[in-house]
Amino acid sequence: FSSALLLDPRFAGSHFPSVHAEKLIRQLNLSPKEDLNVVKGGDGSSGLAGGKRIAERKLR
Amino acid sequence: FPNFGVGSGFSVDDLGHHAGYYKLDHSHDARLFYFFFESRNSKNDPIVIWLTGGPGCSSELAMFYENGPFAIADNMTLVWNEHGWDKASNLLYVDQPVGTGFSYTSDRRDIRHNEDGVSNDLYDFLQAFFAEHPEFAKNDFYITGESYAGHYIPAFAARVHRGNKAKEGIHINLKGFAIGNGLTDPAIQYKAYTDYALDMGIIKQAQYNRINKIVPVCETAIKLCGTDGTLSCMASYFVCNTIFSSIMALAGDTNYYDIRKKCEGSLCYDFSNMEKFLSQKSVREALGVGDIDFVSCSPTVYQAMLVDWMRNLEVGIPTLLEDGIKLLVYAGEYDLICNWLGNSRWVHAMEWSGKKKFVDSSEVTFEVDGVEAGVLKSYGPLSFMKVHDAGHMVPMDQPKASLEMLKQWTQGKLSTTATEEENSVAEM
Repeated sequence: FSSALLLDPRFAGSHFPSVHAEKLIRQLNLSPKEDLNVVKGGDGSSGLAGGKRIAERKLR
Repeated sequence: FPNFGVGSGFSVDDLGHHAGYYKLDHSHDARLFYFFFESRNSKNDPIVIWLTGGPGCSSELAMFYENGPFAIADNMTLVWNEHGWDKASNLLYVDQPVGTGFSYTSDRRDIRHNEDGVSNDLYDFLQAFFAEHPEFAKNDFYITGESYAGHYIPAFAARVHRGNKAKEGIHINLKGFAIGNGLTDPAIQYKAYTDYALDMGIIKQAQYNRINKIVPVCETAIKLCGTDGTLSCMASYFVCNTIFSSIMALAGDTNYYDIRKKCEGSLCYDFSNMEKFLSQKSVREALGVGDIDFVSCSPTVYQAMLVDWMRNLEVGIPTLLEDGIKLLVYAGEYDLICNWLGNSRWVHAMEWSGKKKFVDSSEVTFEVDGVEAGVLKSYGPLSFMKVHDAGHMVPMDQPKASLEMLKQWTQGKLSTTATEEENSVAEM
């Protein structure tokens, strides 16, 4: 039932989640540069030191 | 924050505002970004975490446009939100799931596909957060959120409750969870679309009859999806969304987040100032995010949750109610996509010891400054509120009412202060 449905052309196109995701972004007038926040290679730029798992700063 | 028009009696030195990264325990290389705003009222106020939906949209959307401490003015300065939820709580925002907002990974295997992944990440985060802030560990703790967070929230509440029972780590003083215009029980809520659309004059009877022919197929597909289906869950997503898209094909440019409004082309709201503000060097330095991207809404995270979409998250709620954990379900009356009718129906249908008393309880009016702001039904730990003059984003449309709702609910006064009105309206 499920695989037959997924191959049915009537359910292609505008029903795909990728279309819905892009529509949501346009609805809110947003323009994210990336589809996903993924960085190249593990970098410690989030300031974690000494095995701590949280790096927090006060906003002044 | 720089660019901050302080005013209102606060010195810029110590606003009790924090931002940070948490290196996610059970991940390959993921980090969750969060904001923490200490209460403007008292340190003893409850800790409230807010989860934004999408799925895959950043918490900053709600922070700046709904219930956060401040809003963004057009000249890129911040101004206090007079009805920010940090006036009654110590407020946490987390960019989640991984890959959303400032939260990032270097390994795509960290992308989450279901509520187990999401709720475990949030539980791990809480453990680290309360280790960093032991002074807040004893405060009452509430989980809140909106839209697709109707999936995250019950799963996260159940995970916290399970961790407490198993003494897994720091005890989290979970007192309740609140879902605003959420998607929690798809079978009931998708079936309600045509009824709501007919009631609100969006479709006519003949169109209602035609579209309703899809409902049984959708219900069957959701049953097949169940709690662990994959392909069947994808199929139910396609089938059931045909109901919604059939309605929208008739609704023209109606804004389905608020049917009182229209969308201009595909533009329904303008949240672009948020991206502009967060791209400023001074702001990024203040937050300590360096040149990490900001992904306001992530299409990849959205699609990764495809298999999760049609899952029923109501199933875990009765156990929490029986253990005295409070649930508030609220919905703005003009939202179509997560409408109050579908939410009311699954709340009334829940099987728990107080079901009959809740169903038989009278509707009472929820008043703010002597004006009716909503209609409320309560019994024991369960409350349902239809919020007047609001769409999908209740804190944005009714900031004062939503802050008052949070205050009364967390203080256990929500049902007692509302005005009794003997008009027991039969549930439609």
